[in-house]
Amino acid sequence: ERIFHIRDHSDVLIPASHQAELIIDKGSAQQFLLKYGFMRPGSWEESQSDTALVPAAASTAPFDMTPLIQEGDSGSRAGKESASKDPAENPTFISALRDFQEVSGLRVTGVLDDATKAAMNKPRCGVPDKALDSNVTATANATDTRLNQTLFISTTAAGATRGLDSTHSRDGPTGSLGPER
Amino acid sequence: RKRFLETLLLRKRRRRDLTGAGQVGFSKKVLKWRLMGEGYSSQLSIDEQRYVFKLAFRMWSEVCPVEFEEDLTSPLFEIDVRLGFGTGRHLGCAQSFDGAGREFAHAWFLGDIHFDDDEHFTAPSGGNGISLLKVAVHEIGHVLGLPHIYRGGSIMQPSYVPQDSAFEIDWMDRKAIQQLYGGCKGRFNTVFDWVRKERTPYGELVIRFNTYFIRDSWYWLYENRSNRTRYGDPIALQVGWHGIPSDGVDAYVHVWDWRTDAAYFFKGTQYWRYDSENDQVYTQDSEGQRYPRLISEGFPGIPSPINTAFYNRRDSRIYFFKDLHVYSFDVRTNKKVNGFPMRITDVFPAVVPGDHPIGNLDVAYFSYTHNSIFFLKGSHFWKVVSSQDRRQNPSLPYNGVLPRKDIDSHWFDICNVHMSTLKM
Repeated sequence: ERIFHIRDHSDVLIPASHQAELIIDKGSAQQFLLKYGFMRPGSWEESQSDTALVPAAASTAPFDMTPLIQEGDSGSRAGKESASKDPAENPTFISALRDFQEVSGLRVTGVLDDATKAAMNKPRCGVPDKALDSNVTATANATDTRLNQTLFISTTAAGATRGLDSTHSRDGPTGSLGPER
Repeated sequence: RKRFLETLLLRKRRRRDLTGAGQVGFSKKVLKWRLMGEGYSSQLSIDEQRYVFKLAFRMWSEVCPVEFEEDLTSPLFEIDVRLGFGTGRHLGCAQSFDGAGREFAHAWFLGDIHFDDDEHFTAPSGGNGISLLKVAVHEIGHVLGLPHIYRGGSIMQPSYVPQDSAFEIDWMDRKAIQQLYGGCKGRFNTVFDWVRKERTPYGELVIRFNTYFIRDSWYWLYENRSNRTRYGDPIALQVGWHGIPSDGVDAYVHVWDWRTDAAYFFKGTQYWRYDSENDQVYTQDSEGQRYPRLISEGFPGIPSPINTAFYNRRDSRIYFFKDLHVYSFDVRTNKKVNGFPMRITDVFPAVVPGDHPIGNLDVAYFSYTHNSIFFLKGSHFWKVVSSQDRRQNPSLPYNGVLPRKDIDSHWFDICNVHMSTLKM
């Protein structure tokens, strides 16, 4: 039990603003799939041809930001706009959902059912489950200052993914992670 | 001064290089970590938080050749892993936390770890909530280079799995991290099977043995059945073996026949007799001998210090090894056997020419699990041909030494931890 000092526990109650938004509909599910790597940023834009920006989740994730991604927040705004078109019909969304259901040990239906929502709402780590596509590797040689550390890491994470779990593998790093600028 | 920045970058870059196993990861063997002052959690005491992280880092050290040291004083750029708690937008991080529920932490490969302080983290002994220890071990796995692994029992599963009992890093996760950093290697001072008599709850007398590896001032119990060391090992030598030199021993010999049951530790020019019943060295044994005693007194004709020794039950002799020679001592006559010392290569000939430890052995160990004698030296071992081997292949020479193998391919996960975490 969290330690409280006031009889009504008001000092440990978490204000609503500090509650994570639950995943209850397809739009938030789509954000989840994008954030954790089950959907690639590019594929999602292609199906929304009039948006050129990547959604915030992808751009602000500490592990898969590429220098080509400009402003993270605008992406999330774009994400909401795209929600107006029903992702349920989006084949990419459905296949990503099936992928998530498969790795989570759920029945693979491609439908955002309650069990899938519950799995998405579990407490979890913020690192993506899947490495994103390999052109992130090309950015590995960005300058190595702490601010750019995420760039270096995501590539390597991709490399690490590859060596250990073939179901998530993508093609390997294109070599030379050395000190080139 | 003009190239200062360049040296700065260079130093940092060298830290992130290829690991011993040729993978991209930390190339350093000892990493520094620090819980940032501006990132303390509001839920646990600072000591609790630091203790949990110390234990989490130690758990990884127990299974891979990387040690972690908490460093509260060095300049920040020398810290390899910085940890901190925050809510929403936090610690200058590009990814905000989402509040209580869902995302509870994230980490950077070869870098930092952030925890969402809106989550209800609990210390290992805490009740409900999210185990901070479990989350920390998971995130440190990311820092070291492991991705999410969808496998029941893996600590690297992305979603939190409540734990009803203490959790450990399982076999597959150990192999995953060793794929990145290689196995744990190193010399041992001695390896032995400690045999003791115990009574079952029904009063039956049973004889049990456990295998122990000693390196300098710490030791591991090796669980042969599980192919790993005991969870939580290594332990400081004086914690488990009372009265023997705390900085390590040269050899352990258990003389066990129908007349004698005596365990001895050897170090330098002296030896101690160990009272297995009371788990401490004798100051005076039942025959009135006081310990420690000089080896030359208890085993006339045997030089000291020795490299190692073992008792051979087949001929009731102790074989002492020193440099290139082996001495045989008959415990029934309490005399050195005529004809010894002899060259080790003569008494234990190589089965494959040229593949022999020659001398200066670290360990000569008779294993009850394998019913065989092993010679350990550096990071390799040589198995001595056993009677079973000769039944299968009569052409093998008596006491022949089979080709060497890596110790860590036979006895797994015997890994050092940083001295600062030894007494946890």
